[in-house]
Amino acid sequence: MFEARLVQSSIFKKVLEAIKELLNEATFDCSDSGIQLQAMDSSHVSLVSLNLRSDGFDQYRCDRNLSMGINLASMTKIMKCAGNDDIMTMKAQDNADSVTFMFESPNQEKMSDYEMKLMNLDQEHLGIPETDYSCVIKLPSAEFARICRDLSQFGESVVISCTKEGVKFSAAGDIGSANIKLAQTANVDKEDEAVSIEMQEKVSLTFACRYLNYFTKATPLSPQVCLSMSAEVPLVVEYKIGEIGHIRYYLAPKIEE
Amino acid sequence: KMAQRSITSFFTKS
Repeated sequence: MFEARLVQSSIFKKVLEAIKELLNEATFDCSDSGIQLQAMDSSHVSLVSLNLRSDGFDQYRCDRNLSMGINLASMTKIMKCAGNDDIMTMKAQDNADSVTFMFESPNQEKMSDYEMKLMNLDQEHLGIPETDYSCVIKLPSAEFARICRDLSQFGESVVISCTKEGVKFSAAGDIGSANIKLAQTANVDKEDEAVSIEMQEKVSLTFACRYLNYFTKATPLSPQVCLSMSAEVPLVVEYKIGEIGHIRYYLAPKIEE
Repeated sequence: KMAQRSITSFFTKS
């Protein structure tokens, strides 16, 4: 049997917000080590990889590996029924064709449970090679969301160029062009507001704005986001999820035809 | 003109 209890159900709500526009359905793989999800968007341009470690849950039990195929629109309906301060428990029997979500109010005066049917999804797991990235940029997640939003007004693509001096985001289109440069922050009093760059080699890559904007739906999960880039490989956009895990988005670059 | 690559051209099925 599988049972996972999370005192802060809001974390799970935010995780769902972070994937539901990119994916229609996904398989949640539950094992002793936690809950994992890997899925591509329908155009196979990006890949989402979610990892929630079992030790990050308040209670966790998984006797046998379980793959739960879930329609994310259905799951969104159920998660809307949870209060932000509710305690959430997910429960499924071995080989079950449904999963139950239980929500308890903090004072335990209201208890609700919702059973959701599982789907059979064709699972395609992709092997993600270990990569030493040429540039690793950490910046406030709200700043990154703002940049993606602002630049998507100018064109379909954003060029991200990283040098030792800083990182530049550029877009160009019918109305003109836009450039946003961020320098490394000099003093890091507030870690959450820092911009830091680790660079081995400078990199400049072009990405679709649309997908970057989908990724920024994860902004409420973490005050910082980490961008990893190397020439001619997918960009990694990573948000930490508190003490429980992370969500990573991989985005294939655009190339000169 | 820029062309969008597919993620499957970088990551292989495991």
